[in-house]
Amino acid sequence: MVRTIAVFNLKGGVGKTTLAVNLGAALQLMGKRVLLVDLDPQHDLTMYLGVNPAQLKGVEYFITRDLKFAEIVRSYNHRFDFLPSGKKLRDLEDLMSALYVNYKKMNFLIRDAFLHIEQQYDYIIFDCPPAGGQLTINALSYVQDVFLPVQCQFLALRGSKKALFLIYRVKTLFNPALRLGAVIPVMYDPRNRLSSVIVEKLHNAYGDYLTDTKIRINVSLAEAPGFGKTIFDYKPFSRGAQDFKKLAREVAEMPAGE
Amino acid sequence: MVRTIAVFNLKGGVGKTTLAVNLGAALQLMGKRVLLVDLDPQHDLTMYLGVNPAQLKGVEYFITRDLKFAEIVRSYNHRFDFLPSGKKLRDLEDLMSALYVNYKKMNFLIRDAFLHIEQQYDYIIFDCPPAGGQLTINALSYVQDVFLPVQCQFLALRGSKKALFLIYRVKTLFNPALRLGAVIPVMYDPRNRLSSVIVEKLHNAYGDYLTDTKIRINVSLAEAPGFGKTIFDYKPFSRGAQDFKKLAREVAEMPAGE
Ligand SMILES: Nc1ncnc2c1ncn2[C@@H]1O[C@H](COP(=O)(O)OP(=O)(O)OP(=O)(O)O)[C@@H](O)[C@H]1O
Ligand SMILES: Nc1ncnc2c1ncn2[C@@H]1O[C@H](COP(=O)(O)OP(=O)(O)OP(=O)(O)O)[C@@H](O)[C@H]1O
Ligand SMILES: [Mg+2]
Ligand SMILES: [Mg+2]
Repeated sequence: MVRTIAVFNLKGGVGKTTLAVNLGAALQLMGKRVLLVDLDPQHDLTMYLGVNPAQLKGVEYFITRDLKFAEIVRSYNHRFDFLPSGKKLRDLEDLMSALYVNYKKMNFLIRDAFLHIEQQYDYIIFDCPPAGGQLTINALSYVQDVFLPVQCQFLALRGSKKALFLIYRVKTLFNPALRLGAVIPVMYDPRNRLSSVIVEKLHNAYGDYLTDTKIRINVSLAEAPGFGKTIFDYKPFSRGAQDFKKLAREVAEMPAGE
Repeated sequence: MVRTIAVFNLKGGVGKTTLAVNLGAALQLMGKRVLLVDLDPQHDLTMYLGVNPAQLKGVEYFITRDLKFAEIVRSYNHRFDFLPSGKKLRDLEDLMSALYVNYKKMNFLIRDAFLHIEQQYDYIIFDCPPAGGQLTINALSYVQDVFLPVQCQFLALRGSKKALFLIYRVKTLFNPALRLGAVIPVMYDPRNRLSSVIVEKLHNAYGDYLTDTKIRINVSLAEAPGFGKTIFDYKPFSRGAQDFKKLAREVAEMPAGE
């Protein structure tokens, strides 16, 4: 039974792509079949894995059914699979926004495409752009779980309120099975009090949604993309590798949605 | 002769608001008359200075000329002034986007409002949202200089290309006086090689636009907003305080635009 996850937060630069890549990689190292999907017209996930998005026919061609899944999907070192995003993803989003006014069915394009291939995997993880636009709404209209990475900084709580409201709206309007799967404290700095104060506030606000695992600040996580590698291929003994391994175990043990 | 500056970058979480607040504060400590403008519907600058945006009639009421400048402007401890952003700023942006199709003059609302009060200050610094929407275009249609903070991370260069293109478009269409004033390396980590590699790349790409001052990563900068203070009132001897003082001197020595 596949688990479909959208890594989502309206705020920029909080660590969504880093989470999607390394959590996916860690799950694969536990033996799971994993598919990562780059849903960001900025192609960060695509580039983090060392792929050049120029001249690339990416996930946008699968969503529109122009090309078959097998013609677009790639393998990261024969470990996990991923759908890169190409230059046309931006155009697709603009088109969806323009058509949405007239054709509400625009928000099920992703669902209709992925229903055909989801059974090939144990986990499908969508890396969303930092926006509540059509691509994000499409992903939220399909997935079961939202993973919300929250930076351990001032205003962390406030930033996530809008994200929660969007999840609620999509759940009510389009996808009753959608739920907040996990809130993950990221860029946690054990050396300073601010981080632990923020985690405490997150705990009061989110209770059991908050993962026990905190992804600590670790420069190796920032360096790995420069080599087109996951943290496990770049620095397997780093804090970043340890934390994502721990998070993957925690995720695998979560009770799945109905 | 006032210097008008937009702190701008399409990427989220790179340090725009932190820069606007602490550079502004540092310039005031050099004796300059400074006005900060919160142009982000997320109100980060407003909250960084300890102001609650709920029930607040903010900069949006000045842009629409509903209220006078004196009715909205606030003072930070009798040092610099600032225009907070209130709840209606989001509505104003939506309205501007809707009207823009028909009324191109929508992008001079900020210019028309600020021309009346700019002579009261030496520096007016706009904190922009991480987006190229109507508010940002309005700010860019008015200011002389764009300050682009760039995080010392993988993909730093790539992220700034779109920002540069937007600056170029606004300069060509609406504001010939606009120019890139400075590219500022931020969140520089002296302990790891990645930062200096990125700075080198930034230097090759931006040459003299790149400031000599790099804003180092310093948790005091992240903690100060929790107390509603600038770095100088929170931890005046911290690295963050030193770096922003240095940046302010560098900025003050820049030749002003014509
Ligand atoms: N735990 C961490 N420790 C150190 N650096 C990190 C960590 N997590 C992420 N980073 C770095 O922070 C930056 C932002 O991360 P990332 O791209 O994953 O965020 P994002 O939320 O996907 O951003 P965007 O909103 O632009 O898509 C990157 O340079 C990344 O390498
Ligand atoms: N030099 C620094 N050292 C440590 N933390 C920093 C530094 N600069 C900024 N931060 C922290 O990084 C986070 C993002 O900074 P900031 O809010 O200034 O970015 P921004 O670009 O304005 O974000 P947004 O796009 O959401 O407006 C904040 O928690 C801030 O305190
Ligand atoms: Mg990302
Ligand atoms: Mg900001």
